[in-house]
Amino acid sequence: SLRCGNVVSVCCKREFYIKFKDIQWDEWIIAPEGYHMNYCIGQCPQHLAGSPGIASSFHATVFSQLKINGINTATTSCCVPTERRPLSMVFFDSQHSIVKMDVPDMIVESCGCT
Amino acid sequence: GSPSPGCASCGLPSMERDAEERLMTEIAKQQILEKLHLKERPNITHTVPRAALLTALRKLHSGRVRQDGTLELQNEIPTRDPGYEIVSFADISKMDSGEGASLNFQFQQERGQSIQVLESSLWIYARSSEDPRRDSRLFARVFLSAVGEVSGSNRTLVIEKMLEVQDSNWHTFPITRTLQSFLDGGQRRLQLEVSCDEDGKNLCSFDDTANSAHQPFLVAKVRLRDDRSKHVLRKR
Repeated sequence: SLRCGNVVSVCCKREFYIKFKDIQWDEWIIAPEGYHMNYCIGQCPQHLAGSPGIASSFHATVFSQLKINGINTATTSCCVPTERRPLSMVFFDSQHSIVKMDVPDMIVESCGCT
Repeated sequence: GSPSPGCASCGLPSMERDAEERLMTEIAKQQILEKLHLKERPNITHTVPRAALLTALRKLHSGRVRQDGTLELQNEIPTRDPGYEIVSFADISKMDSGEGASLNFQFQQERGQSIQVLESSLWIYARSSEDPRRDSRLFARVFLSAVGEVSGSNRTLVIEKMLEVQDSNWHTFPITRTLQSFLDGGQRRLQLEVSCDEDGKNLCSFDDTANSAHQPFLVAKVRLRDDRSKHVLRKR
């Protein structure tokens, strides 16, 4: 997956860290102090959408070939997360109990074109 | 097909970096609340004593407590198991007889949400016997009492256990079935009474004072029951 630079053109992963203190959520989230949310951004131009490493799946590559050959041109390709990672969190709930939960799909690891 | 760097099919318009990050932060906040099964961010009106919190977290082995008191979660790969752990600290009310204490735990279940208790235990700190000539063992009993009842009346024995009290230490009492029955009954306040006295002197520490590291707590490993899969099976 490409990492975004300052100027975004092609589909890439933008690193984005959320610090709970900055959003005043540190009083109820005990750990971690923040997390790398990350997100996907950028275009999926026709000539790149089916490329290895950029296409989100084999299915996306096939569809890209259809588009290049003028079939099913109405479909558009979009830059989306292709791999995500869970995150362990410890927090206070509304009853002031402490909860430890493994939350799935919290961190975007890589992006690709649909 | 849009000339802007945003992906038009995702509906994300091209915007300044700051605005984009503000939007992402708001989306992240919504996502976190939803994933933690919370309607809104909890309003923390009173804090658990820091010492008690650190003790509970150490007991849970949830992570390493750094020297500055912050928690570093273990560098393990979190599971995709939808289960989670709850640590609930007791609100303590001393019994009139002075033999023990009544421990109150608050639980709130969303309507229609069904929780399966995988494992649960009550953690109590027992001080060592002051008289070295005394037997170092002590009988401790945990009762389930009806909410609103006078302490010592209308209560059911949940578990009794012999404690070794030569040294002050933490002791656990398994209460998985008790907690499951309580949650299945749709109640909110679990009231337990603990009796661990020696010659009328209570050796269990029930200090409700701030900064008490020995505040009793309840640990539960639970998971949400997936009623949808049951429904599909029934249909089949």
